[in-house]
Amino acid sequence: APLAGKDRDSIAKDYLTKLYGLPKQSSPDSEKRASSEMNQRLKEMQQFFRLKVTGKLDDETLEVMKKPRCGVPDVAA
Amino acid sequence: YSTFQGNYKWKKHALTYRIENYTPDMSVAEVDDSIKRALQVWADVTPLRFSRVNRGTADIMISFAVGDHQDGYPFDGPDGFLAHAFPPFEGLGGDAHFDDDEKFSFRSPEGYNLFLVAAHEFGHSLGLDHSQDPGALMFPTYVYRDIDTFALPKDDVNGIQSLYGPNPDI
Repeated sequence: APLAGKDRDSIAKDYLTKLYGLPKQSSPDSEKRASSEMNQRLKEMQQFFRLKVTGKLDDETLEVMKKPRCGVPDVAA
Repeated sequence: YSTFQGNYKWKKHALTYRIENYTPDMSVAEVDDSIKRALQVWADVTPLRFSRVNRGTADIMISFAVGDHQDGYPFDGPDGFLAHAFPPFEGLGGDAHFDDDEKFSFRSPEGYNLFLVAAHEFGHSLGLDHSQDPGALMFPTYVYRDIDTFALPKDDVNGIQSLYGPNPDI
């Protein structure tokens, strides 16, 4: 079944936090900064997997995030 | 291919490994064989040689664990993260951990083939980072390959030989 927007976001946040250095928490007043951070990390991930680099969470990007994989981060920790 | 930032590599060619525990998914002999062959993949193309120890601390400590196993990188239940390994350095360096919430297999394409997962993780244990080449063993996502005809892809051979050079016996 298609995932709801919130589930998609939470999958993406979890993936980017663990593998692309997205900061874990952001205060409510820094929503804009958090969104820009998320776009940046999404771009890095899309670039790594040679996907279309948009900084947006599209279906193709989400599919890659759901694949079984190694837990070592793709960017230097 | 890519190597870890900071030039992590073993300063010696004779490395030891120890299997600390076993997954219930496979027999002890199957796990032993999968691990041995996964290390041999890298030994075939480099001067690195691996010998097994059954006690004490080995360069590459191998274990099966679930959830938070106290290394700062908790596993996440079935699917998702299958395993992880640390680049070469003292202590935790080189160690490989496998998520025992996965179903590992010996020869079958069902579940996750332990030989393939381990061969990837040992690439990290020796100093390779993830490759962006989708055909490389060091590509981050799991793909089943026929293990009877498995040959280390060229990208991985180039990567590991950039760290240790070629196998002098060939």
